[in-house]
Amino acid sequence: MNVFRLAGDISHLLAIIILLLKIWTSRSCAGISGKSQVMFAITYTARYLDLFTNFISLYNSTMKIIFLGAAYATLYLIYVRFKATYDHNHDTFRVEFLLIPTVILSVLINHDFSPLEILWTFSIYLESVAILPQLFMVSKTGEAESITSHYLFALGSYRALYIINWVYRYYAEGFYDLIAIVAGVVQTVLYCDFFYLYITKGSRANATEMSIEA
Amino acid sequence: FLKKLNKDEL
Repeated sequence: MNVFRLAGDISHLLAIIILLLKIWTSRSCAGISGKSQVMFAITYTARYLDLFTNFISLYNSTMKIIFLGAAYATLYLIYVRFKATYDHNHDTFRVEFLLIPTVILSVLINHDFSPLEILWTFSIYLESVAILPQLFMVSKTGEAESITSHYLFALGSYRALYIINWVYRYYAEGFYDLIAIVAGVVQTVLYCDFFYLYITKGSRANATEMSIEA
Repeated sequence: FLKKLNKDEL
């Protein structure tokens, strides 16, 4: 473990707590893409299957349980508890365009053609594009509540911090994993437009709502 | 060349 990865995990944890709190306190999932949350739940389910077979550390197991639990709790809030506030009309991204290519790619490019490894690879590829429905929805509605933008900032920062962690691990331990690194770079690049707007939000007129040009 | 990272990352 290094400080970059710890910061990344904390940023990731912060993001999903912000999202859960936003939905629970406002009793609404307006502006939230249920499709992205489904993608994240699939990602963590495919990646954390080794939760019971491969104990790494208390921290690792605890975080996996938290991420899985929060992902499904968020799905419950969106599709069951506050279903009436789910914005079907704006959450229209065709997720099959994400799922099919990532399944194919995980079968073609992986470290080891074993079920667990292919599922892990699939989860890495899927996570890199899972935020697209949400970013698409924000661009479609033309704005994001400030709390949603904080969620996106924390979520985008998590993988950016992981990239620094991978650079550190390469020089410090000689470890690297090109699949994770390439997917992580793609994932972080997708947020760049949003990062720019989020950071310059203070200097723009409508500082209250964050508007992303389509 | 796709050297594996041990799966200790989340």
